[in-house]
Amino acid sequence: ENSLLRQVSSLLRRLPAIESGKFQDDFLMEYNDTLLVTYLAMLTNC
Amino acid sequence: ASDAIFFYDESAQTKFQQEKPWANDPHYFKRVKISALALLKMVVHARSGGTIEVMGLMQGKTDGDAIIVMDAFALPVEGTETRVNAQADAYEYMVDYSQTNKQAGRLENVVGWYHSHPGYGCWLSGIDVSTQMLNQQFQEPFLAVVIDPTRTVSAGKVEIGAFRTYPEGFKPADEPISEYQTIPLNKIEDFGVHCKQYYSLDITYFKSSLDCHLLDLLWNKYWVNTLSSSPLLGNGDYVAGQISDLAEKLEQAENQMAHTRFGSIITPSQRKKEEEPALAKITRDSTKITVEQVHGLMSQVIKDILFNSVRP
Amino acid sequence: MDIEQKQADLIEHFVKQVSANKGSFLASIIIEATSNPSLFAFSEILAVSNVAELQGTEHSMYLNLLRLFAHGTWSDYKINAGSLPNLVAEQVLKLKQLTVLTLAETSKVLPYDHLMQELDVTNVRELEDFLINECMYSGIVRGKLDQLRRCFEVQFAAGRDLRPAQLGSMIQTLTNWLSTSDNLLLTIQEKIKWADTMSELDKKHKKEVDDRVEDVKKTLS
Repeated sequence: ENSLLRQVSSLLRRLPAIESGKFQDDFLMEYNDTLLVTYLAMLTNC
Repeated sequence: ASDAIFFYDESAQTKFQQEKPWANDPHYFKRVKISALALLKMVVHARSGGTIEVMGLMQGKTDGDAIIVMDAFALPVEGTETRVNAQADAYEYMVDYSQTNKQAGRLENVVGWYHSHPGYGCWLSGIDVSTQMLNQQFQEPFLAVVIDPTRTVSAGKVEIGAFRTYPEGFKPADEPISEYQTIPLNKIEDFGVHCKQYYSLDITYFKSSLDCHLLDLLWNKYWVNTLSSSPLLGNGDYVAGQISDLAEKLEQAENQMAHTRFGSIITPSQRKKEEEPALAKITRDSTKITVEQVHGLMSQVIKDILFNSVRP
Repeated sequence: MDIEQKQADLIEHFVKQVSANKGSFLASIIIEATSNPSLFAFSEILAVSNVAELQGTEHSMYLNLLRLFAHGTWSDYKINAGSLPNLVAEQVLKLKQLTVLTLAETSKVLPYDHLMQELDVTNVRELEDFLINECMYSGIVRGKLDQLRRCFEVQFAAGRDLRPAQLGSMIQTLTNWLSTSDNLLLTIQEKIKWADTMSELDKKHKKEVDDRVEDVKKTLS
């Protein structure tokens, strides 16, 4: 079914959704911030 | 059968109004049923207010010990916690709206009011309690609903509470412990002073068959919105505020420890009732903040794996 | 998906027309199909046997034209212009639109210079007008024009007809995606089990501590 194949092709072309150095930096920074919050929370619990 | 709840029996409602069973029992109303439409409207209105408190009215009926909220409408007032009677600005609007509703064939009466507490939880402040007491004096049956749109986003579920006040001077029997919620330090006194003057009602929700159909149609749109948003990014200010509040509470607890001679060692006979020590509450608050952060991060990581790790 | 819905009726119409005609009549239908402003897919028309029969006949250039519109670009036309019929303005526009789709397949960020070269456009203004009016407004492409970095960031591009070799890589990508999702689900299930186990251990530990505290209190009292 050509219509479905075209839609699938269009969908697969969108992957990966975001791929850039800046995004990786922001993502890892957010990751680190959350891990820091978790670490601080464990210290608080202790 | 699911749509039967939408039927309005005027004669039954009038009879109920005349009987006034709540007059003899301050705890008469125990349940609230909110329609999907009313809930959506209230939450969207609360969220649209941002950090400013907004308010509105709810329309519905009663059914035994339950108040049924069929619909809600916003009032053109803001900052309900900053004034003694914010509702006064909207009296004309309320009257006009109610009259127009009746003309349009909407038979339900106003059964309550709702307002938002952005970021500081679902409870009634001193102003809210006096407003609700006044309402319950002259407009029974009347319900107070509080929505926290900020915590709704960060928790991923609607933070909502329904309350009714006790009459002036009424001393309730020991209430069952309600679900713990974090109260910011600057609001804790207002919360504590008035928390015994009202009780919370159990909330359930209902929707019509048309609502079901429409919500099914919107399912994909809902998922696109959910996947596109992140509570970590959207609620950064709120989280920073929570952490700052936690730090202040820690400092306060530390000062209390320093001033109390024997710390928190109180013999069992001197303890009037089981109360969580301040540090335990702080621990719970910090756990809650962390869990919400971890949930947000988990969703980001899962999205990253699903949509960014595959290449054509 | 919107594009597919929009052109589904057109495809059916042209397939019917092509099925009911042969030989020279097909040429005009092919020209009409390739000029239609709402049609961007031609593989269904190509699949009709009457069209395939044009191969080796005097009208084979129209078959090549249809193949060009199904898989080719404006640059391909310029290279092979000798063996293809002259294009009318609508066909030129359509081929350039399809060229943008092909370029979007390879890269999500399309530099203006590359686009101008591929589309034979002389200045940025003309390029942006083309991208906005002919591509975005027709719904085949969604994206952002970054004038500072002189590039077009593609967020969505409609799918073109598949070339014969493409199906394999598509299946491979889908398989990879499926296995990534399966692994993710397994990981999530493991984490849930781990969380449940840790919670049980924690409760058990808490109970032991509470019991010990009670024992000590009893001993003291």
